[in-house]
Amino acid sequence: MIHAAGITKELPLGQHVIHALRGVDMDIYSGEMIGIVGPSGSGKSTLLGIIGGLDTPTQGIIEIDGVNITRMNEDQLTEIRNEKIGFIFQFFNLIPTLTALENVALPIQFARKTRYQPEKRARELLTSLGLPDRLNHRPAELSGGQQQRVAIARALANNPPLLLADEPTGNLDTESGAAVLQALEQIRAEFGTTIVIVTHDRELASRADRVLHLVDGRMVEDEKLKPE
Amino acid sequence: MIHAAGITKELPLGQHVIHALRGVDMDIYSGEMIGIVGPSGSGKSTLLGIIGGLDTPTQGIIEIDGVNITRMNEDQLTEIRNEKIGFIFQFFNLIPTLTALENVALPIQFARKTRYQPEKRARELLTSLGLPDRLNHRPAELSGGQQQRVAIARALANNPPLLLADEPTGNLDTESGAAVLQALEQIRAEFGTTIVIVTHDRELASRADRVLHLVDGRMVEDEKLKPE
Ligand SMILES: Nc1ncnc2c1ncn2[C@@H]1O[C@H](COP(=O)(O)OP(=O)(O)OP(=O)(O)O)[C@@H](O)[C@H]1O
Ligand SMILES: Nc1ncnc2c1ncn2[C@@H]1O[C@H](COP(=O)(O)OP(=O)(O)OP(=O)(O)O)[C@@H](O)[C@H]1O
Ligand SMILES: [Mg+2]
Ligand SMILES: [Mg+2]
Repeated sequence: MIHAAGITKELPLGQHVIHALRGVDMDIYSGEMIGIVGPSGSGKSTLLGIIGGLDTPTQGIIEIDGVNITRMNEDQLTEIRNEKIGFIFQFFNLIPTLTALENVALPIQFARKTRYQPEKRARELLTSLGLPDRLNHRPAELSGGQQQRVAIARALANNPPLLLADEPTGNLDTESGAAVLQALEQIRAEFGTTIVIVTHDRELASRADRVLHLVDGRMVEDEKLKPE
Repeated sequence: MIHAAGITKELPLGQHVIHALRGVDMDIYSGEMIGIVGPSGSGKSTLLGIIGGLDTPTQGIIEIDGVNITRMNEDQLTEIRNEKIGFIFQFFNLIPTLTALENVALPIQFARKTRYQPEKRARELLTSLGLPDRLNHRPAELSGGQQQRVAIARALANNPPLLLADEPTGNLDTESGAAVLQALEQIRAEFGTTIVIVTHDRELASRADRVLHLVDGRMVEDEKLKPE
């Protein structure tokens, strides 16, 4: 599903260059649930953004389903992202002027193949994540963990084959976090979705098939948790 | 240090009213470390904002050090907040155009009694939280957990007698989170700072003297963890 080779990311800052990623190689197979863990600042969000085609590496290639996305232009990337990738951002990136329902319905309205009825699908997803009575709230009228769950619902809107989640439970209590994990496991069981989760939550990481350990921009360990 | 009686908060939304807090009573004594836990959406951030004088209750009173802040005007509140209260926001609220160093130095420059040399104090705090080489980064040039630590350093800048922290470790790995907890315990041991921490992190909550449980806008339990 995902093949990454020699991924480096250099971020110039004033006189310095920050080496956010220093040559990362990674293969993720279709239908796997992968955890990515590592210290704060180790490059997890940067790596996820590159895998998701939201950012380009300084060096290296990324292939999604065998297609090299590293040299694509913005239009091609936008199409791949809309059709194939659901992204849960570390700080949600919800549209502040839209309600929870409108935020989740938006990607469905943009999809080329409209498989779902936008508002109905948005309502179902938000209800399944515990927010049936917050549909008409805008992000500023929601708690931190409620915003996070709207961001999760939005990423699931088009039922993408690849789901990239950056700290999806950071603002959730144990029960809400367990409900999110259960929703992800159910999607994977039903649709074979490939799920990559960056997390500091050990409980969540322990449910992955494999956990990739990132330290200071390098992948230092690929830990298999479950027998194949 | 803090006396809260009958705190309610009603938030009008369209035709409805959201009852974020439904009559909360609470007493917090000087030098205590208090945890506030509860499900996502239960009213923790709303309560913390009212205690910190950033928001007014619909009903009820809040006294800080015996002074009723509920009917103060904005100027009086600003002065109390600058002199007495350090606030760590759930989403940091860093100033995007300032560097990490400038964000932390700012409250020191605003303090009426300048006890510290702003830049020196900011540098020390950021270094103690693991960010010695990120002083000149602006928030957008920092990882999620690095931004969180800048927000913590900023709240500690004037060494306030009362520290209010909303999910201070949500974006931190276990080691960075432990370093934050250690810094808070050290401050309390050295200065007798009163610390109120909203958290979903059970490890962090278990280190408090008492844990207050909030459910659906009500305080349902006041759990003493340590013998007085
Ligand atoms: N401006 C607003 N208008 C209407 N309702 C609001 C507004 N802000 C918050 N709420 C609602 O008030 C309730 C309490 O919100 P609050 O942010 O205090 O919860 P919380 O306990 O901090 O949750 P979390 O753990 O997810 O951060 C939530 O159900 C939320 O939807
Ligand atoms: N625009 C930028 N310019 C310079 N350095 C940056 C920029 N964005 C991020 N960095 C640096 O790159 C490194 C990797 O950041 P990244 O956000 O990927 O970390 P992370 O592993 O997601 O951390 P966290 O767990 O705290 O979210 C960090 O040290 C950060 O300071
Ligand atoms: Mg990150
Ligand atoms: Mg909150």
